[in-house]
Amino acid sequence: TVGCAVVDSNGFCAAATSTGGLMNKMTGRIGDSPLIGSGTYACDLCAVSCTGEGEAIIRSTLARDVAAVMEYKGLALQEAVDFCVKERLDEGFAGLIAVSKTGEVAYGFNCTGMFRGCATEDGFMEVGIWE
Amino acid sequence: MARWAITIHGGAGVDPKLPEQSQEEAKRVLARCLQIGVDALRAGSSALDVVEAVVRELETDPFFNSGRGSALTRRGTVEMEASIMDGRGRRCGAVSGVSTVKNPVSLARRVMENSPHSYLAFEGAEEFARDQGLETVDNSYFITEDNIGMLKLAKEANTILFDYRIPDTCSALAGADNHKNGMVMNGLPISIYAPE
Repeated sequence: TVGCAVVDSNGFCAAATSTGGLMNKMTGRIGDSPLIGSGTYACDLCAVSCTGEGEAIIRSTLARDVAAVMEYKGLALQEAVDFCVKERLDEGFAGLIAVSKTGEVAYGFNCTGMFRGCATEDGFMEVGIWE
Repeated sequence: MARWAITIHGGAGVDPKLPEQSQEEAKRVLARCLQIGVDALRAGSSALDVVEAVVRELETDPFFNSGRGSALTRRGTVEMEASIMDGRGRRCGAVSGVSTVKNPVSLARRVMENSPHSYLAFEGAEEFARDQGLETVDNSYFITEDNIGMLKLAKEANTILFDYRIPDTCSALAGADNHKNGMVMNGLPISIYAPE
């Protein structure tokens, strides 16, 4: 699974996710990536793209939950990401990336590593795999 | 003016034994795709255009599980899915079960912008792609030698893989007393998963 979350110079957010799914999956199986609110979500506050165990991400509506705890609990982006990865996945393993309308980037995962990269207008740029 | 920012991923759940060479290759692909997004944002592109362009690039590179290099079904075929969402107005589009569309994320965007729906799947999605004039290729374009090998390992281990870990030989859990002939998903007996 691959994904991207962006906030542009006008403060507008967008997210996209794309995948081949699970190796050795049944034909006809649908995972979290195409489900808005689970694998992908964007609103005026933030944009989120998730990856990992589809079934866990679907049950937790993981991408929407990041936006929801920002909206209703007033958490900042990284706090919201950490809360959702820690509290919402039950026994599932997943990771997610997110941006906020104020130009922050964040990510979180509870499994071994996540291929990721991020960059901000003030020059920060990072590519990583492990914790 | 707001400050732009971008983040990308190539999937979570990485085999701790991933060879150094593969790690470097992954970082090269990530850095290249990230730069495409940064350059577009510096040029003033919209968030929606940037996420589509970057995910297209990730789909086209065979290193990650999407587009070319997608995971294989138990039949050895590719069925891809994608979604896109514009925070401006919370518009969205999604596709599932596509097997000939070169860039599924672009089809998802067409669903959002040029159809009365937000989600199309399988034959309907394929038909819409042709109506929209999107590039389509034979399913074999998406299949890589690496993934044919991974599917073989997954079948031998009687498991379904959600990540890049190489399946161990028949997982001890696979022998666990669970129904569904010992099928394992994500290294756990499938019986622990509530029916999808």
